[in-house]
Parts: sequence; structure tokens; C-alpha cells
Amino acid sequence: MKLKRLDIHGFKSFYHRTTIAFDDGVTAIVGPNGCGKSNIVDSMKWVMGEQGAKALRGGAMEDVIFAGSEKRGPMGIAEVRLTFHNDGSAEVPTRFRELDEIAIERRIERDRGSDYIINKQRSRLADIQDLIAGTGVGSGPGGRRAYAIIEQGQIGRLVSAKADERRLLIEEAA
Amino acid sequence: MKLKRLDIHGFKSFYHRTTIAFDDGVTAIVGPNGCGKSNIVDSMKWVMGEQGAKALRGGAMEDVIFAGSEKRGPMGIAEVRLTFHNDGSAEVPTRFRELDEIAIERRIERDRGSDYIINKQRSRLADIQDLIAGTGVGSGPGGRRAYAIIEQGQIGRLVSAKADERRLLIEEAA
Amino acid sequence: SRRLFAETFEAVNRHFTALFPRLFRGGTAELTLTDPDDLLGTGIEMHVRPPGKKVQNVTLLSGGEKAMCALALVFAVFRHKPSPFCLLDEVDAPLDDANIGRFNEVVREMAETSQVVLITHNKRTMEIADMLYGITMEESGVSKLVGVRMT
Amino acid sequence: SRRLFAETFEAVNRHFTALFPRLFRGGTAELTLTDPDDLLGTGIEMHVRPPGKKVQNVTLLSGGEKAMCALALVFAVFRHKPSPFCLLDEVDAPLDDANIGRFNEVVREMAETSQVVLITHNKRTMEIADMLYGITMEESGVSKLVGVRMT
Ligand SMILES: Nc1ncnc2c1ncn2[C@@H]1O[C@H](COP(=O)(O)OP(=O)(O)OP(=O)(O)O)[C@@H](O)[C@H]1O
Ligand SMILES: Nc1ncnc2c1ncn2[C@@H]1O[C@H](COP(=O)(O)OP(=O)(O)OP(=O)(O)O)[C@@H](O)[C@H]1O
Ligand SMILES: [Mg+2]
Ligand SMILES: [Mg+2]
Repeated sequence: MKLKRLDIHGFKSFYHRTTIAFDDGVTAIVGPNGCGKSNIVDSMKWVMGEQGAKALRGGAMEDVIFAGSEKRGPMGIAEVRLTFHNDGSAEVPTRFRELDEIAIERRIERDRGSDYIINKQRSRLADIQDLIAGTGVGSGPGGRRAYAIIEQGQIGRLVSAKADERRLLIEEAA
Repeated sequence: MKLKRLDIHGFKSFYHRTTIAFDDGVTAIVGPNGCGKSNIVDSMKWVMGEQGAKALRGGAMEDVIFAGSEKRGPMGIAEVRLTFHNDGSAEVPTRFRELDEIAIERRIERDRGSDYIINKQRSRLADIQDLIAGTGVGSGPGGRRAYAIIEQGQIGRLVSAKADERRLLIEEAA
Repeated sequence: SRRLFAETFEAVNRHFTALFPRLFRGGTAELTLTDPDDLLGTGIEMHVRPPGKKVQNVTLLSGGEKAMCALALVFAVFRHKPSPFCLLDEVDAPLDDANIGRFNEVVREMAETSQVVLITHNKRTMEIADMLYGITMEESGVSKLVGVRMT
Repeated sequence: SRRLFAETFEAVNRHFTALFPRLFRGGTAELTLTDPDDLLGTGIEMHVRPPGKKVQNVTLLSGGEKAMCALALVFAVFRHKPSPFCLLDEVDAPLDDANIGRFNEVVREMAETSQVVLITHNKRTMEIADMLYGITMEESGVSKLVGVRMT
């Protein structure tokens, strides 16, 4: 499964509907401090099923909804959709096997939990996690392998980690 | 008390006798990864009385002695001397009050602890700590204020710290 | 003592509130006590609002914003009670060009009353140095001082 | 299972041992098991020797050396079992010019079989991108995608 497109709306600093298209090779995201680059990483972790607000730098899961700015009020909903090419390289549940594209989506409304959607059908968190696990991106805590996403400031952890923490890296790759 | 000079010999990667002179204003230390810049900071923490090997990135205090390289064998002794101008700005013990310069020195030999020396006289760790406390650099844990030295990678800590940890900063400045 | 802590807190807060908008080119920030009735035990919270943004949990700030915020606090404490010297090891690593410029301005200001020793990989930061030391490992594993420039 | 862990460990170790001298331009490194008789519980140690230096406690390494070492491990795991994409957020922040160059080479290689998404402030790293997205906050507090460059 290859990344095809990321659609963000109302997630953290992304008030506007924003689309990022992915191709083969290296995609670089650049911009000044605080402009929203790491928020893009957070949105991908979130749509793939991240359950811990702290892992997204927040105190509560609602912290991911656009909180407003000097000029704009807060929004009520955050939505992220991550679309994959289904190139046959992954273990995909039977009902998706014939599709060219698979789109996972998550929305959260204030005072209501998250909804999970796969190809426009309401799904459960477990369905999202199974799908991600099959793609080869997920199998660790947070529903994805520790070595597929290296968050800002986290690279040093592998070196300072205790011997048994480092073991997890091998277990996830097994 | 102003910094005047730092002399390093046998401390970590400083096999050669090395002297760094300090003047007023900004002194910048530059060079490639792993060349020894942070080791200079470690040497200053060490000579001012640092007791924890972990605070110097080591496992034991002897880790600060030059361990050798591909071409050179290990050394047996590490020595660091930090010389101050005594410009009258600090609370200095009476016996030093008339001196223009005050030099604190620390040496460690393998299988022997550290020796502390002030102006060529054998002294105790407590003498070094009193002197440093008087200069306005020392008063926190590790014998020096937390805000006088910001180690590599540590700047984020003040923001991620708990409310009661941040209190220490104010206490040290009181 | 309670009174000393209160006076120190007020003074540092004043410096922090003044420094933040200089480092962030706007915005507001302040420190608060978690328990104002217990001056001997109270913790200290940071409330930060970058220019044009809303006050939010400080943990949501970006890597560069967190570094600038921490520097505002460190320099605020420093202004209240300057230590004779200050060692900063690669604190500018997460900063973009604009923030490096503002950081350097504040460092130059601090250097008027204290000695500042900076370790950096950044060329613009090197430009503000009065004295520049280069370290190399031409011979592997052995540090060598290769030059002093009075700039 | 024991056997799967042992095979995975061997394979990752082989890649790690091969990648380290490419990132460090020499030197040696290996992973070892803290308890080879207990494959289900054993921890994993890292033994690292930068070129020309001696093997030492990995905690003594410099900031940049630790980052390169961690990248060697991450990329080694990746080579054994590539995930379809890899997100790296400012992993090049502590690296000097020479290390940035070697890091970029290895990233380009990984990108032949996986999609790599990089966040960076470094101009040299930007140069290896096939696609470049710029984000700004022209309107305070609101992120805006400002341009895509197929480079
Ligand atoms: N729910 C939210 N609503 C509005 N803004 C938010 C929300 N959550 C986070 N932000 C803002 O997003 C900004 C951080 O963005 P991000 O971490 O993506 O920056 P960055 O581009 O990675 O910067 P750096 O280069 O410093 O790492 C912060 O200023 C934060 O206040
Ligand atoms: N006792 C010792 N003997 C010899 N070399 C040592 C000793 N202790 C540490 N070193 C070496 O010093 C090097 C680290 O130096 P240092 O941390 O000062 O680098 P740096 O210049 O700060 O680099 P960076 O820019 O990556 O932060 C390591 O390679 C380490 O192996
Ligand atoms: Mg970031
Ligand atoms: Mg360093």
C-alpha cells in the first residue's frame, strides 16, 4: 500500500482544507517554526488510530480540533483522510482486495468521540488498526511501527534507551 | 568573577594540553560532530565540582580520562583548571579576597578519586563549591545554577517540566 | 523565605513578559503560581500566546517555539540575577532563520553584562561572536584547537 | 517465537553493521544480546566505534554521533522489513554538513523502495527531495500550503 493523498480539515492549525499528494521517492515539507509541519505528522498518526492525546502533544483528544486564532473562532470538527494506492503489496481484508484505492478517515466533534470511516463506511477503530497492521506500517503501540515514524526530537531515544526497550524495535520488525 | 582561562589535559578527547582564553562578550566554539565541543562544557562542569558521572554522559567518573584512540593508548590522569579574574564582583572567602586571579583545578587518576586544588593548594570539594556559590554561578544541584549552563538537547526541558520543577529555577535565582 | 520567593517570582515574571514578545516578534506570555497561598510549595505554570495565535497548552507548541519560550524564561532569570557567565550548547539547533536572528540579538544584549559561551553549527550565530574557537579531530579521537579569531 | 526473534535480530544486525560505516565514513558497530540464552526476554545492547576512536559507552557519543547511530539502527530495521512509508521529522537537526551529506545519500537509497516524507530546515536535505511542499502561516495561527515543487 502506497501513500496517495492526505486531506486535512480543522485539524490543529489547518483551518483550511489542505491536500498533500504523495508520489514515489522523497517528499520534503518545509517552512518556518510553528507553521504546521509537525502537525501534519500528528494528523497521520491520528488518522491511523493514535489513542493517546499526549502522543499528539495535547492534554485531551479535543486539542486536535482547530482552537481558533486571533482572527478566527474555534471550529467544531476535525477531519483527516489518508488515501492509499492498493498496489497489492499488503495483506488487505477481503472486502477491500479488489479496490484500487483505500481511504481511511477519522473525524472528531467537540464533546463527542472519534468516528472512523473506511471508504465512506462507518467502521470501528479495530478495522482501521487491522488495515494499518496489514500495510506493514502498523503493529506496535499506537497502531504503527516505532521505526516508521520518527517524531521531532525523538531520534536520540534509541541510543539512550535501555536494552529491553531496544528489543521492541526488533519485535516489531519480526 | 569573570572567566579568564580554561586549561584541559587528558579530559575526554583532549589528549593534548589545550588552553581556551575567555574575554568579554560572546565566545563561540565551533567544529564538526564529535570533535569535542560539548566535552569542553563537561570539563567546566567537572572542574566546578560535578559529582554525577551521568551528568557528564559517562557511566563512572573515570570515563572522563582520555580512553585512547586508534593510534594512542589511554592516559592515566585527567586535569582541568579554570582561572577567574577576581574583579571584586563576587563574595569570595577572605583568604582569596586580595588576589587578582583565582584558579580552581581538579585532577583524577585511574583507581583514585579526584583531587581539588585552589591556587595550587590542595582543597576539599566543599571549598570549590563555596567558591563557585560565591561567584554567582553556583547554588543549585551539581553546584551550579541550572540557568547558567544549558546542555545540548536540554533547552526543551523548561517547557516540558512539571510546575514544581520549574519552581527550582526561581529558587536558584532568589 | 516566602517574601524572597515572591519578590524573585515577580521580578522574573516581569522580565519574562518583556522578553517573550521580543523573541517571538509579538504575542504575550506570563508565569503564574499554581498555589498562590502556598509560596513555599507552589509550582510555576507558563501561559504562552505566540503572535496571532490563541493561548493553548504549552505542550502543543512547535519544537522551535518551545525552544524560544524556554530561552525567554532562562534569559529572564538571567536578567534578574546574572551569573558571571552563561554556557549555551547548541540551543539554536531547532530554530529557523528569523528566530536565529532574534535569538542572536538577545544574546548580544546579555553579553554586555555577562560572558556568553556558545556552541553552535549555525553560521549566523557564529557572526555575533567576539571570539571564535574552532575544534577539529584531524587526528581521529584527539581534539585539537585550530584557531582563534577575534571577530 | 524464539526462532523468529533470533532470525530478525541477525538480519537487522547485519544491516546495522553494514550501514554504520557508511553513515560514519568508517568505524564499526554491532548489536548484542544481553542474555543470549533467553531469547524471549533478552535486551539488546549497542556497541559502537566511530572511525579512529575506541569502543566506549554509547552515552559518551556526541549529539550528532548519537543521531547518526540511531539512524543507522532505524534504517537497518527498515531494510529488513520496509514499511511502505517512513516519516522523519527534523532528524537532521544535530548534524554537521558532512553528516547531512551521508544521511541524504542513505535516504535517497531508501526512497528507491519506500516513500520517505522528510521535515527539515536544511537546504541540502531539501535538495534531495523529489517533491517539496512549503507551509506558511501568512495569516497567524492558520497553516497554508504554499507551493508544490517537483524538483
Ligand atoms: N488545535 C489547535 N488549533 C490551532 N492551532 C494549534 C492547535 N494545536 C496546535 N496548534 C498550533 O500549531 C503550532 C505548532 O505547529 P507545528 O508543531 O506543526 O510546527 P512546526 O512547523 O513543526 O514548527 P517547528 O519547525 O518549530 O518544529 C503551534 O503554534 C500550536 O499552537
Ligand atoms: N574519555 C574519553 N576518551 C576519549 N574520547 C572520549 C572520551 N569521552 C568522550 N570521548 C569522545 O568525545 C566525542 C564526543 O565529543 P563531544 O560531545 O564534545 O562532541 P561535539 O563536538 O559536541 O559534537 P556534536 O556537534 O555532535 O554535539 C565522542 O566521540 C566520544 O567518544
Ligand atoms: Mg516541528
Ligand atoms: Mg555537542
